[in-house]
Amino acid sequence: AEESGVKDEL
Amino acid sequence: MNIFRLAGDMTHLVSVLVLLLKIHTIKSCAGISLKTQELYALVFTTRYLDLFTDYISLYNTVMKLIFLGSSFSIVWYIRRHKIVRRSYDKDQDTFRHYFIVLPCLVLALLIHHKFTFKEVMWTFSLYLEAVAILPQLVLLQRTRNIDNLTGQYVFLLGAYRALYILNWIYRHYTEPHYVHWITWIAGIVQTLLYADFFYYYFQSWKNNVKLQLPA
Repeated sequence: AEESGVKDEL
Repeated sequence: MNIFRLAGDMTHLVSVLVLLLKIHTIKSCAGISLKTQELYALVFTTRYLDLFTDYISLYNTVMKLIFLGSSFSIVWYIRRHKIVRRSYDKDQDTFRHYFIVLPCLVLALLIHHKFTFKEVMWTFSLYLEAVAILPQLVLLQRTRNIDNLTGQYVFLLGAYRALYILNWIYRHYTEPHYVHWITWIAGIVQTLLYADFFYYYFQSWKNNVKLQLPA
């Protein structure tokens, strides 16, 4: 699965 | 942004500021592992490379700058400040960086989502953050007498991790495409490392006695 969303986390 | 994520970030922020303020005010870093602090500085440096390439939000940028600034300030205080550095217990803080850094680097080179410099560095930072607390936990165990602020610092860091797991569970159910197993596994490993510390922290709090870890 392609990752998404998580890159806005610190 | 959900409530768990915000609470997690705030706990993380408070933990770092508590530590920086403690060192600045009492001019002592007794009980603090320089190794762990250097690893955190490396974690933030390698994770926030996107600071230069992607803009997410003002909140995101400001928080990244605070974490970078505070982690390097703490390392500077322990290494260079003429009074603070005298309180650093070098002989007790013996954990070797490369025992932690090298396996994380190899793992990031092997297991990642995309083989690009930024992505591998980002993955490396996740693995590294998961285990960066180890020198601090070893030092706590050796020192036996843990002062309140050091205990609170480690407790707040552990709380930050636990809140992030709640955040992931929440996002998993509310955002249909929210999938990131590398983050999950590294995060769960990291939180488990605090389990033992949490147990003794709550025991000492419940019985109202000074926090001590068993030898």
